[in-house]
Amino acid sequence: TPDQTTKDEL
Amino acid sequence: MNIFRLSGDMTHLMSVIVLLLKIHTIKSCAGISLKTQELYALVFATRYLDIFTDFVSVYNTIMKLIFLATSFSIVWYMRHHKIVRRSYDKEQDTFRHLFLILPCLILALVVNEKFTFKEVMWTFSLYVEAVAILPQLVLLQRTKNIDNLTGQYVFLLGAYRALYILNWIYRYLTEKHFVHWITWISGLVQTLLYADFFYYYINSWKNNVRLQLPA
Repeated sequence: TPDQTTKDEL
Repeated sequence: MNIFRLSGDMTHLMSVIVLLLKIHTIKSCAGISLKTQELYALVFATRYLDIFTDFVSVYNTIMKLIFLATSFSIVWYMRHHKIVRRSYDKEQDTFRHLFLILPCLILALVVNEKFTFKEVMWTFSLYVEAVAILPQLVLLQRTKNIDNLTGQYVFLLGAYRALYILNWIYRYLTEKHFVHWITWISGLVQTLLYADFFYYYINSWKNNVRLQLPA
């Protein structure tokens, strides 16, 4: 999973 | 993914669909701020730079493509469509959004999580999204007549941000060290900008009167 950021959000 | 975020994304999707339907079906963009639409196109263009390099999920990629396509087509409609562009009141939509873009760019260069091009662009897109609604709110206060599609559009946009705040609270509680002040603060500022609109929108809906924003 991508590093724990909010990048997986739109 | 959690229910707050999914419903937030769906509400956001609804807002752009409502807007596209309004513009496409009645061929009118009266009451819509082109400046806000251009800012949103800028937000998606600078936020989704990694759309082809960092794969998160099919859902994520599809939604990014939808937001990019809809935001740019709305700008195209309002600028170049021979019928729609006639209903754009450029005399009223005079917010100088450059005065929003430059401070966001400077702030993104100063306040970011990592000083790389992608990270600065991503942070810049967060700051621009936080203030993107301002030209639209200014236009609504000037034009007085808020048709209900435009009202619904702004309401859905605000609801999407409010749901995202619930999503961050949920993720903070369930995922350890999920702390992202930049995202949270810019998201909170953005949602607060809608607060007074929400107040008048819900009141007008409750008293069943036309939505009037104070001068």
